[in-house]
Amino acid sequence: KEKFNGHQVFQIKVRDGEQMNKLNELVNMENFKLNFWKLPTTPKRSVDVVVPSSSLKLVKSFLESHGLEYSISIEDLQALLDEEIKEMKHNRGKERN
Amino acid sequence: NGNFNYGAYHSLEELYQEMDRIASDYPNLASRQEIGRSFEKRPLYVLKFSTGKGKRPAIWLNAGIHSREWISQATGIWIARKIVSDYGNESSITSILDEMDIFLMPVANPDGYVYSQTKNRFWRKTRSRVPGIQCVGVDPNRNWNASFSGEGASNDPCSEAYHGPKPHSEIEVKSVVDFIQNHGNFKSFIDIHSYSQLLMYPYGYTCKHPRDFAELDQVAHRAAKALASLYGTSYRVGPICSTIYMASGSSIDWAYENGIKYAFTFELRDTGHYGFLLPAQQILPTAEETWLALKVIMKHVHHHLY
Repeated sequence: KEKFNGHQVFQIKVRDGEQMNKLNELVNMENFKLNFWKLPTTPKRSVDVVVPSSSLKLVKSFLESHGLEYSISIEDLQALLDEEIKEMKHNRGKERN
Repeated sequence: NGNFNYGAYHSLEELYQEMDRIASDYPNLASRQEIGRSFEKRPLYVLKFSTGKGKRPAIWLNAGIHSREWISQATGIWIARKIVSDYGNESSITSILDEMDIFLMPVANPDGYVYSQTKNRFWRKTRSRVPGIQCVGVDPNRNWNASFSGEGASNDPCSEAYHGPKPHSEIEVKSVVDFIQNHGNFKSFIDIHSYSQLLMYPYGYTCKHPRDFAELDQVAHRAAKALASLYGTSYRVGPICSTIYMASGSSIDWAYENGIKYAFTFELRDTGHYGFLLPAQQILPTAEETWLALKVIMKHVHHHLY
């Protein structure tokens, strides 16, 4: 089972076309191993991306150096997934009872 | 019957059992049909809701084509139970089913769904493999024969938006295509995705407006208004191309180009805070509000049979 320990989800806001181009550069940086839940489309729409722990510093520094506004929408992805699995198991138990 | 928790996420097996239970509970209204097998040989099940015989005008409801969008499968199964419990008790669903059939596919990509529950929660595509290609799966919403391999789809097998080697190469897509074409009397095709709170209509492969633009836009706005009336959830409405991005080979473009006029696609909650990890406590409100929008569309289809 793939684990996402230390992974975070960033929500990135883009102001204009120039920032959109910068964000697309990030999309193409394969060594960062990013998982874009939704790809950048227009400046109006924010973008959600899963950032692995190994890339957190690099991605933050990329975003900050290009003035891209971001917030961390999920602090610990694995904790959330563990909670989801726990809840599903709990519900299965309830159904059997 | 009180045993199935609609406010929780479930395994494929549990969803399939519940589909079977709905059919058993309402034998005169619902039946579970197998329309094919997935790449990994799992059954592709559809619930048919019908009160008549023959190939009556029909509505296709499709959910879970992208496996990680768990709210769409959960909403699909809730809708199934809602349809059977409303028939005979709620006037609009009763009158629709007195004249039309509804086909509902809550898990359109079962292999991906199982994979997203056991290996990678963020899996989107099918699980098909092509000899000589390292990456697994095709985006089943780029695989339909509607400007196949055009703008907004990738020819890279490792991409999340890979269109596949040829149109309908994915057995999950082909099974639906064959079923709809053999039936020949579908009037509406509605696909359910998540997330980003959008209600869209054709086209995705071009930014040219469809010939029924005005009517589709008006129906979609009314549906979004009905949806918002329950919890204030705000949806944006428009053609796929201008509302999100260009996407060729999508299910509703195929449906529309094959004569199914009322083609819509939903992107359910939320707008990115949880994304594909929408907490289970939001399943019921999401399903309830989505149902209001679906009813507006289905009533319109019923009143405008062509």
